[in-house]
Amino acid sequence: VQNEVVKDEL
Amino acid sequence: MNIFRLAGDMTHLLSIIVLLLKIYATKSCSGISLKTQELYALVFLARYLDLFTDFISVYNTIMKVVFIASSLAIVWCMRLHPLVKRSYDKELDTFRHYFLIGGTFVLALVLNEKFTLQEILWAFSIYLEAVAILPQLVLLQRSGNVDNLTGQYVFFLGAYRAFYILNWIYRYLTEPRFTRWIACVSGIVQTGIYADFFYYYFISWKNNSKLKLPA
Repeated sequence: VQNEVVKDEL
Repeated sequence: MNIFRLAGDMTHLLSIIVLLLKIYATKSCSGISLKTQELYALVFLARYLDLFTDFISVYNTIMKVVFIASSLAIVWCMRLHPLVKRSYDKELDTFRHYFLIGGTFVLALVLNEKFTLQEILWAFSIYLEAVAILPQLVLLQRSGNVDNLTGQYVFFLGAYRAFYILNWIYRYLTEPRFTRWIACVSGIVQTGIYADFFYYYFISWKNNSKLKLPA
């Protein structure tokens, strides 16, 4: 599964 | 986390502190656009939906809570605080910001990373943040002279996204699969909108004169 681009920015 | 992003977040936090200071110290919100503050509250509420579902880091969670709480506090202050709301320039703050909300929401429906509610709202918050400052800039042009704290508030708000652009360049160069086109393009547009303000802000700082935006 394509790993979700985690939204780590504010 | 890199230095550019940390500088960006701190500058963003500083802009909110300057605004709270101005409202608290002068008990006045003259020169501040309520519409821009409402748009920012909407940006944070739409973007930080994952506050309770995805835990990134303590820093990330604390900053999200601070941004949501402060933007709602400012809107509450300008709408309901008996003393502050009297100084709101209602007749000058006439930008039709509902068009900004509608336009950016439609754009988010078309341009998003995935057609899911959370992704559409995230893209909406990114697009809306890019144009949220417009009512404030229009209000500054109409109200002529800009008081120092308001000028500094807008300056820090513009500077924070400029730091984020450096952060995206840094991450693009150092992280193999980093692509954040929606935030990147929108962030460049957002910083561009401040360009003329930065120019007049620099001129006023160089000549040590009062900041005046041409009508």
